[in-house]
Amino acid sequence: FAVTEGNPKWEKKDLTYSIENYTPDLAREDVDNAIRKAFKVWSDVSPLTFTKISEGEADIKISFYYGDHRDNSPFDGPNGILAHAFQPGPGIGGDAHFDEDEKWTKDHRNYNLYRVAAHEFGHSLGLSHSSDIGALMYPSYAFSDPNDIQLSQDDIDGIQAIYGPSDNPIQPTGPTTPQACNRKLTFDAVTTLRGEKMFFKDRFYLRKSPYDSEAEVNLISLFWPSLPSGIEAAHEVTEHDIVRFFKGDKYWATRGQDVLPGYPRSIHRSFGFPTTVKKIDATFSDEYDGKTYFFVGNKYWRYNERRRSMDAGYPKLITNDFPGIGSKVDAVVSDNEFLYFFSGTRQYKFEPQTKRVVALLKTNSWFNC
Amino acid sequence: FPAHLEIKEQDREMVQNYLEKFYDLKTVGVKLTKNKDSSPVVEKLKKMQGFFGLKVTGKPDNETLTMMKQPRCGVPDVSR
Repeated sequence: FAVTEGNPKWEKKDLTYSIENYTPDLAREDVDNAIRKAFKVWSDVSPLTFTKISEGEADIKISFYYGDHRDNSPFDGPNGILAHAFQPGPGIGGDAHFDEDEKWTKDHRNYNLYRVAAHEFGHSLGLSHSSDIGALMYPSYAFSDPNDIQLSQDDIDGIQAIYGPSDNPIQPTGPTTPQACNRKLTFDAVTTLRGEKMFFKDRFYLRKSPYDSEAEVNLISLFWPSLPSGIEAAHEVTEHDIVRFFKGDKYWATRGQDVLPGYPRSIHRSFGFPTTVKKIDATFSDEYDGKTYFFVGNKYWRYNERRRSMDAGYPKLITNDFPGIGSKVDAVVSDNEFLYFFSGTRQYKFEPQTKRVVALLKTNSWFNC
Repeated sequence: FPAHLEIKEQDREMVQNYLEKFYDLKTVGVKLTKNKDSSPVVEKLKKMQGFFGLKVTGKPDNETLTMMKQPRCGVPDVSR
């Protein structure tokens, strides 16, 4: 995180705000609600309170403007710059301005007012932009789930560096952005994707191309806005150029950056899992024999992609056919005739022909740390 | 693939504007030019690429241009 240069801050904890005008894009109560929720994001993790006033001059004044609105930072029409805010101080200090040339929404469509307002109020309170891709104070707009705005630990650390901890006896915490070289890194899912590897963790993916020595970390929603966070398993079916993503008893299919229509679908109806199977832990698809393996608890299932049915005789115990990898796995991916199983911070390089583990690795061995 | 990066005039202006707005690039006498590794534009580009976790090349490559075209907050990334 970064605080604004000179460390400007409000000297009081109880702040007021006013909504000077309303966008016609939303009902007034929707604007009120978005702004109230956006302030709550910050009051939940700091000792600050925010009260709306309609008379007198508020500390933070909220307005919607077109183009040049005489503050030396004209708006630029649709897209581009969405909003800006001023650092704490008297007069224009703390004020937040929203570009009326944008279409403001209360859902996943561009641009969600609650999401943008929460970011701008970070500036109103003295925060500058963060370079943490998972932080609310990251400067670019990336948003998919209107009900899932959560401050990252980076945002919480930032606001608490200025105003101190929350008055709540249980200190709030937030998710952290995965770091490729963190030795304690664990993954939710791993898959190949057109010759690259994609590792999934919470809202994020880590992407490793054979042509690039470093991993790219970004939000899953950047590639696939309609996929949920917390993907639990994924595999690529190279024959069809699709990747399937699993969460709970649903799955999505993607081709490149497109989520294919008609998804999510049920794993029970599509693959024939019994209803006792609630989620998939790990999966990979063997491009040579057209078999897809699903790991569920301490068992695994095998699906025939060509016949489109589950092979007979399954499920089987993981420990019988994949000895040495433990009885339960987080993720699996195939590479050069080896399978790589992920379990906690461990990674097992497994040779299917000899049915043995040939190397024990850290999960982040792929990232040249 | 082109051996040398050639960017469109439109992109050139976009890079210039972006760096002026968000990276405090001074407008007087500074223009985006080719083969000037030490120019203020290159330095600001490197700063921007580092901030966003892009490959730091000092050149307006595709990833950099894509990032610059994303909708964003109007507050500069570096202080003024």
